[in-house]
Amino acid sequence: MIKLKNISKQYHMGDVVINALDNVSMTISRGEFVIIMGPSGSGKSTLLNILGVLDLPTRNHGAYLLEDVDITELGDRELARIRNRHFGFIFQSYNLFPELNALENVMVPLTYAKRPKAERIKRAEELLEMVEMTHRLKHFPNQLSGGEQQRVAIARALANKPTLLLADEPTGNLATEQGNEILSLLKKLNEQGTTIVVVTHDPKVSTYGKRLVHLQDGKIVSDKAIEQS
Amino acid sequence: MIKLKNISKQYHMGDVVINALDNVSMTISRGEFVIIMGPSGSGKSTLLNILGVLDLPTRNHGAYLLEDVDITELGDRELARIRNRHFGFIFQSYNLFPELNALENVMVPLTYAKRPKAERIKRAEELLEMVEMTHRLKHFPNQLSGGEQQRVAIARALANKPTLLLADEPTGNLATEQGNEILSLLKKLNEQGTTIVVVTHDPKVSTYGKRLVHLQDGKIVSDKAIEQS
Ligand SMILES: Nc1ncnc2c1ncn2[C@@H]1O[C@H](COP(=O)(O)OP(=O)(O)OP(=O)(O)O)[C@@H](O)[C@H]1O
Ligand SMILES: Nc1ncnc2c1ncn2[C@@H]1O[C@H](COP(=O)(O)OP(=O)(O)OP(=O)(O)O)[C@@H](O)[C@H]1O
Ligand SMILES: [Mg+2]
Ligand SMILES: [Mg+2]
Repeated sequence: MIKLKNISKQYHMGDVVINALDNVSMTISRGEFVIIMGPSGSGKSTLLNILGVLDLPTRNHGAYLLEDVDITELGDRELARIRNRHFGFIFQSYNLFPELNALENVMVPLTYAKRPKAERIKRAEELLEMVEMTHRLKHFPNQLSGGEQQRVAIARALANKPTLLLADEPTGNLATEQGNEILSLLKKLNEQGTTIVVVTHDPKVSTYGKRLVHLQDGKIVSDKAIEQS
Repeated sequence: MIKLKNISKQYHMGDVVINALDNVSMTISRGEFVIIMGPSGSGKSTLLNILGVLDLPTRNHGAYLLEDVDITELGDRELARIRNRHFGFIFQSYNLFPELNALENVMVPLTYAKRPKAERIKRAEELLEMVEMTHRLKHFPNQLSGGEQQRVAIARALANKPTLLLADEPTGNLATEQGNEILSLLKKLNEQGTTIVVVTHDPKVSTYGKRLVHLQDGKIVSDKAIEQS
């Protein structure tokens, strides 16, 4: 499904070059559940952004093949179309639209499927019920706690039934029990066919995945199947 | 040092009243290391903001005595003075100044102590070295990873050698090893006299504290000493 070949992402700060990603290659097949771990600053969010075509590798520093098409050759509109219809994102700092309330935030991705408004409202309410946020539908992001914002972001990421779900620390602001509920939900979605990539610092989260990739200083240092218990 | 008496914090959403904090009373003595846990939305960040005088209880809903002075009677300038000179904050979403780089962010609290600039730069560099961020001094917040931003926020919170340190999920974006380094640092500061209140979802973090307070639906449901191992 996805092939990253020799991807590098460089930032230039004056005359210093920072290799946020350094010659990274990996293949992700449909239906996988990949966990990405590594120290702070090792390149995890950068890798996730490139996987989700929110960002591109540095020019001439690798290829991203999505179903064998090199996406670095596609135009912005085509990238946006792929991203909006097929990918779901949960960002490290949630990234809800501050001017929309919880319900409206979850309805945004549903506009791409062009369903009638009443149907979109119903679907958004069901998603928010799934993450136990029914009691806060009309709250704006700045009227929600950290974990509540994170749960709204999770509901929004799942709205379009994405084929690829990319989650950066999806349970970082949730207590253990609530975090486990979200992870069980992700596991169920994966069993139903969604390909999932989760960045996490929590070793417990990694037990839900099927494959564990370790990053360090922008490089993949290990990439193995997880023993399913 | 701090006495909260029957504190309530209410938000009015149309005709619904949300009790973010509901009749909370607690006393914090100098040198304590208090851990606050509880489900998402239970009132932890609200409690921390009130403890740090960033927010006030709802009118006529309780008193906050700081060294026996009712701070709800003080004016904004006096509250700001106490806060800037004596308290250090690590917020749930870091809250760095986006227009200042890492070094400048850490230097901001040092302006209150009115030391010469060269001294402030040196102190800020030492703090950033303590959280292993020496390699990113000139980066702006949007050029830093989540955990790097969190570490800069920690350095900034410690800049003024605060008597009271309030930390909301201070290791939420750090890998286990890096998180443990920060917690050992907090433990050392506490042994040297800093009063510390940490909100966390991570049971491992709670092992560093001396007292554990559980919140649920805005109420304190348990408040006990932690067995030191
Ligand atoms: N400005 C506001 N208006 C209305 N409700 C609010 C506002 N701010 C917070 N709340 C509500 O108050 C409750 C407590 O919020 P708080 O941020 O203290 O929770 P928390 O325990 O820190 O949660 P988390 O673990 O998710 O960060 C939440 O249910 C939230 O929806
Ligand atoms: N815009 C930028 N300019 C310069 N350097 C950057 C920029 N964005 C990221 N970096 C650097 O690239 C490196 C990788 O960042 P990334 O956000 O991918 O790390 P991460 O593994 O997600 O870390 P964390 O666990 O702390 O979230 C970091 O060291 C960071 O300082
Ligand atoms: Mg990150
Ligand atoms: Mg909170």
